[in-house]
Amino acid sequence: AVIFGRGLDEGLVDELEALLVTSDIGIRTAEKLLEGLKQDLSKQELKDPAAVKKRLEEKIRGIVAQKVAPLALDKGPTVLMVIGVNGVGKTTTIGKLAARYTQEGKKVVLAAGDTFRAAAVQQLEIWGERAGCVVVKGPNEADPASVIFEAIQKAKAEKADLCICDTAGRLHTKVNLMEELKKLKRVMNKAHEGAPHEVLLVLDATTGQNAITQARQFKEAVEVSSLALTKLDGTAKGGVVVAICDELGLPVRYIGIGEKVDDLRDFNADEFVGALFE
Amino acid sequence: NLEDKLSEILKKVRGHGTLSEDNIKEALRDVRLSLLEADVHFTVVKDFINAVKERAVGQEVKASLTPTQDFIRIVSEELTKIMGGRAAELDLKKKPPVIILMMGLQGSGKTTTTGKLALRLKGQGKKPLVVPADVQRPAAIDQLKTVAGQVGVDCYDTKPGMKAPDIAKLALAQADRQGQDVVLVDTAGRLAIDLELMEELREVKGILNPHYTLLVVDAMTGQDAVNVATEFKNQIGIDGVVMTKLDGDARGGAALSVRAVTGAPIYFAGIGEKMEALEVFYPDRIAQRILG
Ligand SMILES: Nc1nc2c(ncn2[C@@H]2O[C@H](COP(=O)(O)OP(=O)(O)OP(=O)(O)O)[C@@H](O)[C@H]2O)c(=O)[nH]1
Ligand SMILES: Nc1nc2c(ncn2[C@@H]2O[C@H](COP(=O)(O)OP(=O)(O)OP(=O)(O)O)[C@@H](O)[C@H]2O)c(=O)[nH]1
Ligand SMILES: [Mg+2]
Ligand SMILES: [Mg+2]
Repeated sequence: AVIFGRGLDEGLVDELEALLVTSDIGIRTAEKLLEGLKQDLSKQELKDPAAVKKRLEEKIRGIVAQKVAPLALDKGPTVLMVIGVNGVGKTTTIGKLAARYTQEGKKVVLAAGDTFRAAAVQQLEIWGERAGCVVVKGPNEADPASVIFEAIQKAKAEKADLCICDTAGRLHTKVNLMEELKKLKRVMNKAHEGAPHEVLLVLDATTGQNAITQARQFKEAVEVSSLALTKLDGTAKGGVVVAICDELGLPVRYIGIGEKVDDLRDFNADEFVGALFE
Repeated sequence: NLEDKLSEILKKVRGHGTLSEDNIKEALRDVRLSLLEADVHFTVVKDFINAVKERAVGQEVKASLTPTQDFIRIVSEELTKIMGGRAAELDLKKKPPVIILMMGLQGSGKTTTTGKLALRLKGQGKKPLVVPADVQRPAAIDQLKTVAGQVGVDCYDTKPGMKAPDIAKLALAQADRQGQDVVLVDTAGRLAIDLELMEELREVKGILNPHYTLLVVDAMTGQDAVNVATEFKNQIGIDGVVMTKLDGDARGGAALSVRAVTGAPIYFAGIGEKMEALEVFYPDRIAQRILG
């Protein structure tokens, strides 16, 4: 517990710090938030744990409740590019999104843009079957750019509303793979001017402070539009999203709460903050 | 090395010459911040700092002529106590087949690691059988079969619709008949709080009676590492750990948390997506990395 000498009671600071840090908000962000409370609250309020907690919840809610309009499906087709490091839940999230939009009567085309990992295409194909939509794939070890190009062309020809492009998981530290991502973005624009209309970065809620680095690097490489936070059905709180929203202003569109096709929800700031504090 | 890393952190403290109780506090704060930023669990850090503090403010440092060096030595010793001094090795000199069960959260790298481990053991003269016991993830069976083909090892022919415990039984029987001397069983990713899936894992373990039950942990895991390690240890039992995706820039504090909570050796480090990307885990290297 740091410099809260006059103001917050030390026991309360310890308790709040433990709560914030163990939810992966990060020690720096936690300290910044607790420091900020001193400006926001009066001397009396700082002595009242209930008032302090309420103000802290409001502060965090203010940071993560970023305004984002629903995905506009009027771009003939809207192209959604899904990216992120290995194993975070990109392919599964795409399957869930495809099912949601197909159930809403929209025409969806999926691009099997992970041509590298074992059985990645088969995995997306099964999701396509579950969702009831077309999956465009290439031959074994095809260039992901050509698969994505072909998928967008097909989506245009079939007057699809949405084309979701799956990409291979990649660590942001791998320069050549990040360059490939930039190339894929250029190819999408070539296939359909204005594409990709949305770049969705998928983050795993069990990830610690490295998620901030991921968000920074992916944003720098391909201009991320929004985030999906998966595996919130576990014990991890995904608190690292607070620092990401604060620093990069990226909105969280969706959360993943399980492995089944319906386990996708729109991000709700109140629920998210509520879960952090329970 | 570790000492250099700590010296760096304590640079501001060194300027004071002798180590007083005040600048020990400051040094401890810096070490604490560094560990928390590296994703080491809040409580693990608290216990660690207290252990260091107890020794640092005690006679050990007070009477010393080289207090800063002693402080550094204490931190390094306490870290080594948790992480372990040297690399741990799997003991494969057991009556064959040696049975290895892979478990962990969704997406941690189990299937990939199963392939990597099979390749490594093949290189050591073993005849591995990999067993796809994940029957829920789409194309999981395909994934392990493909990987087995890439590394040139036998793969049990799991059919969709089979149940994990039956797969385990049949695969063991096959290894018996065909003479494979290591059996590596890949399982579905699961949450430790998923009662049904943890029960399934217990059942599979009961059938296999594995020599090694390995928890596969993603190096970028944050505070949740303690929950995961504790639950898997209490409910299933952990003989060892594999930490994956260490080729990224995550500091890997989860390694310290998992070690502190389970005491299980971390045998291997996954350092890439290719089948060759598996190496022995070096505790002192990761301790340096965690300190930043
Ligand atoms: N519990 C839970 N599991 C999830 C969720 N989202 C995805 N998963 C699981 O996480 C694992 C990895 O999901 P994938 O969709 O293959 O992840 P990916 O990012 O496409 O992985 P790569 O393509 O290999 O980089 C699978 O076992 C999924 O079922 C979620 O919201 N909750
Ligand atoms: N860069 C890197 N990627 C890895 C490493 N180990 C695994 N991966 C990647 O991480 C992703 C997930 O790996 P999987 O083997 O499918 O993970 P899993 O634990 O079997 O996943 P589930 O079965 O869904 O729980 C894949 O994209 C792998 O290529 C590693 O050490 N480094
Ligand atoms: Mg994928
Ligand atoms: Mg797997």
